[in-house]
Amino acid sequence: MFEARLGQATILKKILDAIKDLLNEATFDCSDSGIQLQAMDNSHVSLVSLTLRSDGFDKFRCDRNLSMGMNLGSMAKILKCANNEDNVTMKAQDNADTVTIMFESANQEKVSDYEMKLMNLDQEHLGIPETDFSCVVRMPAMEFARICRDLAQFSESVVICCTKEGVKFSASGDVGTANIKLAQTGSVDKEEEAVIIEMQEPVTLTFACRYLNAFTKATPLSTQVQLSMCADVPLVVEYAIKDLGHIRYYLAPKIED
Amino acid sequence: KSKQTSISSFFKKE
Repeated sequence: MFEARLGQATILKKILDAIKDLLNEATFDCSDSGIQLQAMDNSHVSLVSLTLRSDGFDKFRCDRNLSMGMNLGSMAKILKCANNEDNVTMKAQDNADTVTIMFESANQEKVSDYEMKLMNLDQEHLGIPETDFSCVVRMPAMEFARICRDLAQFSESVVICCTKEGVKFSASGDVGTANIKLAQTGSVDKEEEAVIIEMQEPVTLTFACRYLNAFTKATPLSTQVQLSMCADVPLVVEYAIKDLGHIRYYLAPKIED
Repeated sequence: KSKQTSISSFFKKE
């Protein structure tokens, strides 16, 4: 028996919004430690890794490890039926071929449940090696989303250059060149407004704008985003999900042809 | 011109 309950459906809606542009379907691996999802996008350029810890749920029970393949479009249709403040419970029997998603209004006067067919997905699990990153940048998630949106107008690619002075995002195309520099913040009143750079070595990498923009769909989950970079390895874009876990996106770099 | 690499070339199948 698997049962996981969250106090607010809005968090699940935001998580789905953060992955559904990249993935059509995905397997949710449930164990007593929580829920994990790892999947590559269709073109195998990026990888999404979601971790939701069992202790972050209002109620969590998983008697046997369970892999639930879900069509994310179907799940989105179901979540659209929830009010943001509703409680949400996911339930499945061991070896079941369906999952039940139940919404309860705060006053318990409205209860709705939706049974969704599960899918058998061919899942290719990738081992992600530990990396000592040359640069780790923490910055406001809204600022990162704004930069990705702005630079996508100028080019398909964005160059991220990180030094100890700051981080520079550049795009160059038919219109011309765009550069956005962010310096490490001195003192800030609010932690969520800070730009913090931990640099071992300067690094310059090129990435496809459309994937960065897809990652920024996770912005409503977190006030800050963390970018981890190292020469010739995938960029890691991480959004923490408060008291519940995190979503990490890995993006393969573009290299000189 | 830069070329897009694939994520599976960096991470090994388990």
